[in-house]
Amino acid sequence: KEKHKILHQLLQNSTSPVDL
Amino acid sequence: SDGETSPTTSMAELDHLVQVISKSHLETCQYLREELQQMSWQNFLQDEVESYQSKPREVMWQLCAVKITEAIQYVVEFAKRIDGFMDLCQNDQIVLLKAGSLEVVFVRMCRVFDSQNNTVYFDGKFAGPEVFKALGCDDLITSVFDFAKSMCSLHLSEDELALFSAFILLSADRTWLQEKLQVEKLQQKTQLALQHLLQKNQREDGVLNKLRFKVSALRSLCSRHTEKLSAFRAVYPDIVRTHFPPLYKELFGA
Repeated sequence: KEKHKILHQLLQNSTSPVDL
Repeated sequence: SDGETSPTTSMAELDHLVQVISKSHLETCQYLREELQQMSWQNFLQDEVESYQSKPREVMWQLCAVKITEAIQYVVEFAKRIDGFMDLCQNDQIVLLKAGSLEVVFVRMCRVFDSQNNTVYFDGKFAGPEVFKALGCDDLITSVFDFAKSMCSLHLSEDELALFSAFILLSADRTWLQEKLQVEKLQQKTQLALQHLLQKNQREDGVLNKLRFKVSALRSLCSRHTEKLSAFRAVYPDIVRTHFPPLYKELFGA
């Protein structure tokens, strides 16, 4: 999990393209 | 059913899938068609080209890594909005994104590619392959431009591009998948939806076959990108470690 910390975060976040 | 669909997938279901995936694509495509039209397709001037060419290799690599990472963030958002993707186990979500996100960036590149001038939108203007000379990857850059040109020649609609992108992301033959069958089902459904859309759009039969060839071309481009990155990292390990975007390093094992 540590190895893909950012990907995990991106997958869990409810971001919208505007937030990117 | 017209014989093309499986007994378990109705036409209404395929139409729905097309709608959902197209909407996800439009919401996450980084540049809308209207925005692209306003970009005025301005090319870099000769002195600007020379300024990119005279950048140190590591600076140009870092700039490109940043641009690729930005584009990939939109692809991650696209993936999250594909029906069923978030129901996959987290290992498989990561595996599919690690293997497929750059491929989708290359697919999406045809939206910001000017075939007539052989230029791509990069860092605010349209750039020809010579702009990327400082990277020291002329062969890869030429292949990426050739790929974009051949994608453009298919004149895919946004809907078709969306479905093809989803099909690429949901590749069930990626190594290290834990629930391969689950991914296979999603990919098959996406392929049916793409076929259904192509028929509906009255595209000639050859388009699907041409797209099938693109799958192997994309894999080759991505493995060559990995090779180039390894070669670069061997010379500039500290630059990669300290200056490259963390997401880029996670995805490409840098």
